[in-house]
Amino acid sequence: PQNLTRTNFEHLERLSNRSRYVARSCKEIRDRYNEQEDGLYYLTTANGMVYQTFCDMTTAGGGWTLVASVHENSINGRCTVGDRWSSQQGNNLNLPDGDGNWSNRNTFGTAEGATSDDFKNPGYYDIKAEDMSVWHVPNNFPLDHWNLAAILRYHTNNRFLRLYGGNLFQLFKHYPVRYNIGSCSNRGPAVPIVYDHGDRETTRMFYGLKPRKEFEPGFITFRAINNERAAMAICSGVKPIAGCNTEHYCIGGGGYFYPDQCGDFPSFDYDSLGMGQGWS
Amino acid sequence: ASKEMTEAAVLLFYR
Repeated sequence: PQNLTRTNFEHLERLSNRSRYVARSCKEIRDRYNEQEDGLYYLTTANGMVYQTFCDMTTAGGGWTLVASVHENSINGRCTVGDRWSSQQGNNLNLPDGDGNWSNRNTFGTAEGATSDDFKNPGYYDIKAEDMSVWHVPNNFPLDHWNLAAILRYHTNNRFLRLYGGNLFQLFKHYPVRYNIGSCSNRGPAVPIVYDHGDRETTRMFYGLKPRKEFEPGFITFRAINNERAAMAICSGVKPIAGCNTEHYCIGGGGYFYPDQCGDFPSFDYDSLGMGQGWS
Repeated sequence: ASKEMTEAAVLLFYR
């Protein structure tokens, strides 16, 4: 501390004050302690497990708790190491749930590292929430640049999570992310979104040329299923409406995708990477 | 999907 400048010390002091808050979510910290600054905070689960995560205290009234990040470490991988949100056991018919991380209490990664690798904290299964927000942030950006760097940010505002147990852990218990759980028509809920950065048209343009005929932007959709009966967890920003080739625009999954599209961003690279040609 | 989408992490928040 002796070599800290005065300003720096004040900042550190304020940060250390945050460690005194006891709350189960960023919303509680905002409501109970009137904290208005984005940044890292400590939270506690019902059983008293302490963890640190990022709080968005500014978007649409603030109080948003970061609970997970889905990061594609290798677009060429096929359910290989790093594909925690589908499977790390290869494309395996005998493992329909893959790693099962959408509906278990496993945690991994760190808040500061959430744009460099997958992240999941106890808030994912512990917090009872009403709405979700989603940020698409370019890989490897540091935490204090996330908001500005994000290519897409939106949130729901109709408290839909109340209908599905209050969090994604419970929602995906109702709608398992499992190969062969059903057909394309057995899709989970699609919820309208409010944009914080970007709009329906920018959302559309982020996905491939061919997928644009298959979805309607302006929604977040859970547990889509494609033609080959593979399940995906989240279609971010869109609602599938036709075609059922959801592996090109929905993320996460179970443990098997026919013929060979397994992975966290299942078949986003079908027509190789580039300027959105074909299905890519 | 576009390069931007493929090379961006998807951060999920609750409130």
